[in-house]
Amino acid sequence: MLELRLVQGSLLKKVLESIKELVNDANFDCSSTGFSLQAMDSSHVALVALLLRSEGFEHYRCDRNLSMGMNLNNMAKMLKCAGNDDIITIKADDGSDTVTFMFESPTQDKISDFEMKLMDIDSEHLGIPEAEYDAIVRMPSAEFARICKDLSSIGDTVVISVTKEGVKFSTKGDIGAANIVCRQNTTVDKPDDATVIEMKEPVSLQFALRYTNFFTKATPLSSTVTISLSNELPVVVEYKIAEMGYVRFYLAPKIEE
Amino acid sequence: DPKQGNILSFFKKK
Repeated sequence: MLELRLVQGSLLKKVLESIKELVNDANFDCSSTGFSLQAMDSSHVALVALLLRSEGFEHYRCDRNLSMGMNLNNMAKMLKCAGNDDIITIKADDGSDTVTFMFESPTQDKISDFEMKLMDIDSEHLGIPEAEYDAIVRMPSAEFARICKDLSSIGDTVVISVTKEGVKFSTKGDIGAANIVCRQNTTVDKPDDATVIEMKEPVSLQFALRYTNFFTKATPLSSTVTISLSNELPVVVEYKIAEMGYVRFYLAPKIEE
Repeated sequence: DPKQGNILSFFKKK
């Protein structure tokens, strides 16, 4: 028996909107730790890791570990039917081939339930090694989204370079080239508006903008984004989910042949 | 042009 009650149901709606274009089908894993997911896109270029910790739910009952295969597009369709202020409860019985999403309006005058068919998905978990990153950039998530969008109108790939000067996003295309440099800036009114750069080693990596643009669909989840880079490792683009956990996107770099 | 890397060459199956 599984019953997870999330008062801020809009968080789950935003999570689905942030990953449904990158991943088609995925297993949601439920354990005493929380509600989580790890999945790759169909070309195995990017990986998404989601964690919603059990403490973040108003009620969290998970009698035994359960893995539920879902089509994310279909799940997003159902969650779109929940109001932004609704409380969402996820329910499943042991051995059932369906999951139920229950939506309660804040005043309890409208209660809906949507039953979705589960699917069998063969997926193996990947071990993500703990890494010490050469550079970690924290910046406003809207700024990162803007940069990815702007650069993708010029080129297909972005080179992200961190030096002591700041973080530089560069692209080249048929019509020309573009460079955007963001310097560390902590003298802001709101801490979330800061750009903070921690650098151990200079790093420069090239990525496909098609994927970074998928990641920025998570912008509504968090006002800041953390980009962790090491030479010759996948970049980690992390959006924290207030009080609950995170969505992390890992993207394999482009490699010189 | 640089070649697109693959996640499976960085992270191994458990």
